[in-house]
Amino acid sequence: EVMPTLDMALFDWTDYEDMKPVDT
Amino acid sequence: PDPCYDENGNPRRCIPDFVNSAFGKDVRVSRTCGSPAARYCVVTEKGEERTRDCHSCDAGDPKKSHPPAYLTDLNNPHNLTCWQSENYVQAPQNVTLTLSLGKKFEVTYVSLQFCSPRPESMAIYKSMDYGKSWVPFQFYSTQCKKMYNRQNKAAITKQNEQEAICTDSHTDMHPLTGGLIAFSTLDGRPSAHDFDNSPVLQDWVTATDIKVIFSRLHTFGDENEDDSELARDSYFYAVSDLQVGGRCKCNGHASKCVKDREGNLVCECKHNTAGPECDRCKPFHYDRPWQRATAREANECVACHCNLHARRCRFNMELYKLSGRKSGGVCMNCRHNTAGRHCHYCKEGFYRDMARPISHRRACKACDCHPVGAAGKTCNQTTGQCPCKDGVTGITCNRCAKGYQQSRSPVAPCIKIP
Repeated sequence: EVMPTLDMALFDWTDYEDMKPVDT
Repeated sequence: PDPCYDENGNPRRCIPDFVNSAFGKDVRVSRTCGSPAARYCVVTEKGEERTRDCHSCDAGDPKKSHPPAYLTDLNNPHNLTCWQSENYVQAPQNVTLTLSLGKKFEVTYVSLQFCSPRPESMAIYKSMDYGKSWVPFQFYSTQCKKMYNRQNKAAITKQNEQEAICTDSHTDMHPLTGGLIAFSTLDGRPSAHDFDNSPVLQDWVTATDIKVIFSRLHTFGDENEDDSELARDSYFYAVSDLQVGGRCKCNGHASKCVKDREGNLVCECKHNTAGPECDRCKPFHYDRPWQRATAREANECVACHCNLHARRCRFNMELYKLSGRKSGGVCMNCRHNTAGRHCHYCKEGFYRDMARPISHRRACKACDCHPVGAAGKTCNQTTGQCPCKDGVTGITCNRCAKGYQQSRSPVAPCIKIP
């Protein structure tokens, strides 16, 4: 069973702008 | 075979040949006869009878000149060539001979063979800084106290091994020609038998230049009588051979001295040493402090251990002592993402690729921890495992664990499935 990798597009960066990786 | 290594290739102490370091060198002399041409007379004695033969000293005539080059040319007893000073240069005036050896030498003796009577007083000096400063080496005088304010034949003790002695030996006026003065630098020095372990004496015998000052002429006492001019023309200093016996100083790390690109005489350093006297370690060989070689121990310099990841290193005495005087090198600017004193582990954010040796250029791989799933960028040095947040798994923390699903929050990227 292949585990899906974390999808960066699904994350809500509101309130976490400072955590957002540059290239996202 | 290289004398600096034994038949098994192990380093061992080596020293340059013993030479007359004055041979063929230019000697700067303060007052040589012949400019202008002048009469000089040689006194010979047969019993009570003295005879005087007069000649001309003429610098312009090769057959009548007595240039400084005769001091250090080939000394052929059958055809003596003598340097000669001007006439009657009497105290307080003096005549100075200065010889540059071209580099540091460990001097064993300084000798002068005279064509004239030996001086009544003379002094030998040495320089260790190419003529900037001078240190007395030895004095000769029938009146040590008066001439040099030194006691005749003072005792040398362990406390003053670098003291220049004044002696009245070799100061007889006879023989009128052919007399020899030979100063042996270690004579009478208490630590001479243990020279290897005596930095004081090693320093004492070291010279870059030698200076001889003739301070007072012997006379028959007729220089102020009638016909004093003829008498005075019979008093001068003349030397056929100036020798400085010794070895090129290389601290036991070279078997010979050679001319470098600039024509300077330097040691051909072995044992990973460098410098004109092999008196320091060559670059990147700072794993232990430089030391002079001894009969028992070559004390070669050792390269730092940086696993091929650094070109420079420095010595750290504390580490050296802590290692039991084995290793004190510290690598500088470790490359290829390595770190540590020996560039022997991977720097933060990298981990070891165990499929390659530590000395391989790509021995360290980037951790590549997921920007959201990992709790930090530093992974385990040997496995590469990143620190994962709750519910996250994978070596780089890039997916949710079983029973978890991705959320919208970068703070808790995986939440339990209800």
